[in-house]
Amino acid sequence: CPSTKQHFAHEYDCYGDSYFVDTDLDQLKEVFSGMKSPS
Amino acid sequence: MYRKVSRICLASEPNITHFLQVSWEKALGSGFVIMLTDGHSAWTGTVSESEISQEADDIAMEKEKYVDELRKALVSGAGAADMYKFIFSKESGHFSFDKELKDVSFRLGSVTLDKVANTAEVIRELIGYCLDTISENEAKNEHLLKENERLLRDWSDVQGRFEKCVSSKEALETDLYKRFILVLNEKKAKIRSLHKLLSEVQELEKNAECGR
Amino acid sequence: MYRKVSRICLASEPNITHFLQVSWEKALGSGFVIMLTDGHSAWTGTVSESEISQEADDIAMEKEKYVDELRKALVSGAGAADMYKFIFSKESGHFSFDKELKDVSFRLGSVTLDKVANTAEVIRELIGYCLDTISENEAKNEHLLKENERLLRDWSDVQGRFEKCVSSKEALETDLYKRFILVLNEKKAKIRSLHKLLSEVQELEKNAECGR
Repeated sequence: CPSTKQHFAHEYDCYGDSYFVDTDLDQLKEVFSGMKSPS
Repeated sequence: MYRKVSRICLASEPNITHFLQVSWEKALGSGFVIMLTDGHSAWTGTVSESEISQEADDIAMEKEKYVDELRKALVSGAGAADMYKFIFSKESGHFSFDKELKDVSFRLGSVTLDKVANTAEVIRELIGYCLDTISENEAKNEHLLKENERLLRDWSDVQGRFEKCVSSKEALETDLYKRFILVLNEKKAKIRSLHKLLSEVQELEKNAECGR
Repeated sequence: MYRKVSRICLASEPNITHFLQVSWEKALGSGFVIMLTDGHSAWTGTVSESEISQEADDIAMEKEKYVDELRKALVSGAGAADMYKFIFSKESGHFSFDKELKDVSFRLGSVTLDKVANTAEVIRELIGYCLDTISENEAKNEHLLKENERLLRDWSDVQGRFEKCVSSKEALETDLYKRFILVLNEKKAKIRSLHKLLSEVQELEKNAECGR
């Protein structure tokens, strides 16, 4: 729903990485693996 | 020029090893020279290309197949004892060789050999050829051994570099992630502090509005 | 059992190649058997360990060095023609070999050889030994060639994997940086938008203050 969408847009970037919470190796690997090939 | 020397046993003298030397130019089927020796005497004879063709016709065999049979009987050496029978008459010089199958044997070929006058020279030449062949083979082997050692060193070198590459690739990945995490978390700390500041300013503004 | 056959020329018959076969058990210095043949006749003799030691003493040479000289003269083959002179008397059976230096030659050793009764058998055995050695060398050669091919394939395989690793390492680095840049730029965009929002709120607050 719009409010959930707005919440996630506020909390996370379009790649699923949190704006506010520090990342670690596992989380960053997960973010990268979810991204389409940049090339 | 091709040459092959092999051991044979004559049907008439099964306990005495004889040596059969066959030499030919380009192809065995174009004709060859036979030399037979018992280490004391030597006999030699020639089989021409037309004689080979004639013999193939006589036994109703395709020439190519017949030459192959000749090769197996006279040149191959190994196995000749089991499958081929060699008959030689020192008096007439008639040399023949039969192929032996299960219960039947058939004449594969024959040639008349002439006794060599200077046997010692022929035997010296034969021994000399053997020694030269031994030397050549030893040199080839030496070369191949060196090649093998070089290839092993090269393989070992590339294997080492490959393993290093795999390790360094893993190390690179780990290192990059560490750096990325540091930089990203710096940015997130900045975002958190800006967000907190914004919230405080917005709160202050709200309170001021209420006061007004 | 070790054996070596080599060509020699006798001083008395320089145009006729002779063959010298030397055979020994564990070490040449422990004694050896000599067989000399011209392809027609053969002579054989034994040199014992004590005779070797005695000869070394007689020419005032350390035994080990003397045995080394014997090896070069009688076993090595190549170069023997230039540096060594072989003398043989068929009548007495006396066989000797001298080492020839610049302008001087000295007797290295000698042995009395007995004429072999059954020369044909000895020559057959010699030719047979040569053929066996040729076969062994050819088999070794075959094996070394196969090893060679295998090593080349292995090297080629590892080289391919190494090259792939280098490429994939470069690709990994590029890929990770690209992904990192995208995620980092998202954070930077967020920071910019927070800064902008903060400025706007602070501007509004300032205007409100002025209005009041």
